[in-house]
Amino acid sequence: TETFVGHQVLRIIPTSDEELQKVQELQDLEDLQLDFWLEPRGLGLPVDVRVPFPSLQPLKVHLEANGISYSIMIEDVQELLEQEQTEMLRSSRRG
Amino acid sequence: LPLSTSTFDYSSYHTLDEIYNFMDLLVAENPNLVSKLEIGRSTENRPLYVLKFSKGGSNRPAFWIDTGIHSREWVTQASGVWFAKKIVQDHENDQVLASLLDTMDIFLEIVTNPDGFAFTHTKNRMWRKTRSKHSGSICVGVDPNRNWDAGFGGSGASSNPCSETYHGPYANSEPEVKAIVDFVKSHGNIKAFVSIHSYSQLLLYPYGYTRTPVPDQKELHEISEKAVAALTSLYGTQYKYGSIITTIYQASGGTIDWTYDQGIKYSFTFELRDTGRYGFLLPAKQIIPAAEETWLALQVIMQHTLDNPY
Repeated sequence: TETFVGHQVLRIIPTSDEELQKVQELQDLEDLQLDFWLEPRGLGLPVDVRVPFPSLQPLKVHLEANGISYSIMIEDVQELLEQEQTEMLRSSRRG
Repeated sequence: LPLSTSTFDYSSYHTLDEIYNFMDLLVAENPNLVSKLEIGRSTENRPLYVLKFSKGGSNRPAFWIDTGIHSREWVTQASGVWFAKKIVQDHENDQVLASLLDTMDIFLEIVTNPDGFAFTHTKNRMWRKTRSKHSGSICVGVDPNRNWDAGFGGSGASSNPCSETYHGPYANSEPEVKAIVDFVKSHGNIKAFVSIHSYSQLLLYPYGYTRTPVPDQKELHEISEKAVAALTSLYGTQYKYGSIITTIYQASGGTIDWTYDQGIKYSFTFELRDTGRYGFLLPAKQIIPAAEETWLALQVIMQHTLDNPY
């Protein structure tokens, strides 16, 4: 089973055409292994992207270097997954 | 496994086997209303089940709902289970449902992408696509919402087999898509088609592959406005609505573009919760509220379909 320890989901809200363009270009950087949960759609619309741990630093440096602000929507994806699994187990025991 | 659909836990996520078991229980408990059809087999040879809710007659006008075409969008399959129980519970005492079922059938495909769904439970929770392997591509899977014969292969889908929006080698290459295409064509009397995704809280209508407005744009927009108002009235969840291409982005080969072009005027896509805290990992305690509010919107579409036969 694939684990997602250290993966984060960043939320980027492009506020200019230039920022939107930069974010769209991220989709072509295959080596970063980015998983766009919400793809770039338009100005003011959130872009949510799951970032594997090894790509976190390079991506954050890239965003900051281009003056693109972001927030961290999910600090650690694996932690949420484990909560989800725990909840499912609890439910099946209840059943 | 629960012994009845009354003891089934609707506020939790379930595995494929648990959902298939739920379906069998629902059919067994309601033999005069619910039946289970197998409309095809997936790439990995899993059955593609559709629940049919009918008070009788043959080939009556029908209302189609599907969930789970993108396997990681777990709140949608869970909502589909809740809808199935809701239809059974309310089919006599709910005015909209009772009058709809007097003249129409309801088809509900809860796990539209079973291979992908099983994979999210066993190997990769983030899996979105099918699990097909096409010669010449090093990656697995096709985006089943880019594989329909509506603007297929146009911009708004990827030709890269490793992309999450890979459209596949040709339209209907995915058996999960082909099964629905064949079913819709052979039935020939489906009047509304709702395909349910998550997340980002949107109610969308065609087109996604072109900027050309659909001929019925005004009517679909008005229905969307009413449906979203009903949805928001329950818990205040804010939705946007509009055509796919004007509201989110260009997407070619999409489900409801194809169904609309088949003549199914009332074609809609929902993007359920979340607003941006959990994404696809929506906590299970939000399943029922999400299903309840979505149900109110579905009832608006049902009522309009019933009141406006075509």
